[in-house]
Amino acid sequence: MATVQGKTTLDSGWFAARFNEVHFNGTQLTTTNPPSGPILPWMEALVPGTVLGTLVKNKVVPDPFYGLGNEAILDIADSGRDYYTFWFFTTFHCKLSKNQHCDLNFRGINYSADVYLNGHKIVLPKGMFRRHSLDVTNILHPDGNNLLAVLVHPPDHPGSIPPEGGQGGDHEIGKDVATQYVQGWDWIAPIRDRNTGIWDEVSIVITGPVKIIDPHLVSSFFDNYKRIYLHATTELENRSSWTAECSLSIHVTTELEGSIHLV
Amino acid sequence: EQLQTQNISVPAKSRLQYTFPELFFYKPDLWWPNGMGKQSLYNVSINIDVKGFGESDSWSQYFGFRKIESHIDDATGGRLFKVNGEPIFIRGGNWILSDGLLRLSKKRYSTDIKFHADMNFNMIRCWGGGLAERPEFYHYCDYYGLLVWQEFWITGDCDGRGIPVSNPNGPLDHDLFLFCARDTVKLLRNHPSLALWVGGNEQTPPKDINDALKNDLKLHPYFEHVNEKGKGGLS
Repeated sequence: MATVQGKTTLDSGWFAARFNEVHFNGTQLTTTNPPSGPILPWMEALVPGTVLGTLVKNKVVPDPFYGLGNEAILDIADSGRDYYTFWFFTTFHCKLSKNQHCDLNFRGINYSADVYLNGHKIVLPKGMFRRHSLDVTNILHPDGNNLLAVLVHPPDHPGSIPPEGGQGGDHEIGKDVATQYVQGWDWIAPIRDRNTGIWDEVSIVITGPVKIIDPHLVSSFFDNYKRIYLHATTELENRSSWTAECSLSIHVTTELEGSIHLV
Repeated sequence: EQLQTQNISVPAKSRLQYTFPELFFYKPDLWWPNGMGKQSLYNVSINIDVKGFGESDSWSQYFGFRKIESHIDDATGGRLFKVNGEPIFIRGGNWILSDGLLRLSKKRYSTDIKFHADMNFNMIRCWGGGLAERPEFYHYCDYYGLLVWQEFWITGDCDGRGIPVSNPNGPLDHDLFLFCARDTVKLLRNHPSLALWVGGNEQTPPKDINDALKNDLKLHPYFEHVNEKGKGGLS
């Protein structure tokens, strides 16, 4: 049975483990040796979320926002980046029919990652505030059952926290394109993992041969807001090997009540 | 209220940009900030059908018709805002993020942002040392009428100030910063609550980054032309 077109969010069924406690590589994890469950070193993971969020969820560390809990958590400056370099693993079902395509989307990873899907490796470049969209059509399993592992690396310059604290710690985090409050500020203690993780939505999106990319809507106003024009632009990508004859429509409705729309 | 369909050909293995003929609306409900009126939202959906295949992809977004203008006032040095031609007294809250472990649920965003609206605020400023906020954050700002002042990831204390003085040249990889900025703009640009992009907190980014941001975010020449003739203006 083909998977229905559209978006499926991958926000459950994730496991995580510290990378140097896992004795398989990404190819093995997504082929012959997947984790069988939340058995050490693996634990249930919070995705989207951070490594520290996962450790708190599993009570490996205390909640940093209660009492002096944050003092009991090892800072990345003392532990080294490897300590907060984590594997995240999940499975998902996706079986494509002819001319369907599948994208694996990450809306935010801090800071970089190696993605393994069914044994294939894809390197995700650095940057906390960028989306990654991977065309995985040709590496999905024909039976629809797919194994996904993501090795997430912390920011390149997590920096250290001076004993007296201070705005932005030792300022090293400013060398990266990442959030900067994580080195501590006058209103917050340092975040020990610097928010490393798959911190925003993960999804798979099934489309046909042509997909819509990042539409842009703009309005212009005339005659004291009586006349208004909506300007819409979109990118379209045809991934097939033939010219696609398309019917492209835009539809603007206003919801009157519940699911009743005025057309 | 509007439906328009166009037939187009997309060559094999290619990517193109397509602009629809403009859609006309007569006196649509406008989107207003909290305290000034309703937050009227329209659902805009785009669908593409491929001959011989059927529906290939679809996209939808809640959209509000509103015009936001702002400028620095010579007398006070403060920034003055107008929405739909009406001056607005800004009552703002400063925002870093909803949770330091980035457990950013829709329910949490809804509750946090409704709280700002209940406090009679009409703007949230997303500080440059925090996040470029997520679409779910913007959705609830659209819904509850909170304008958003969104800063990029520059703070004086990490990029130019502090003891010892930090690197004033910002992040090491300027191209990466600009890539992230452009991608973030694409992610968030259709939300009616998005009022202002700001280079950073309490300072401007390094010159090359600042120039590039200003250039990329400037008004499209088409709309400058429209403004010059006094015919209308850009949202």
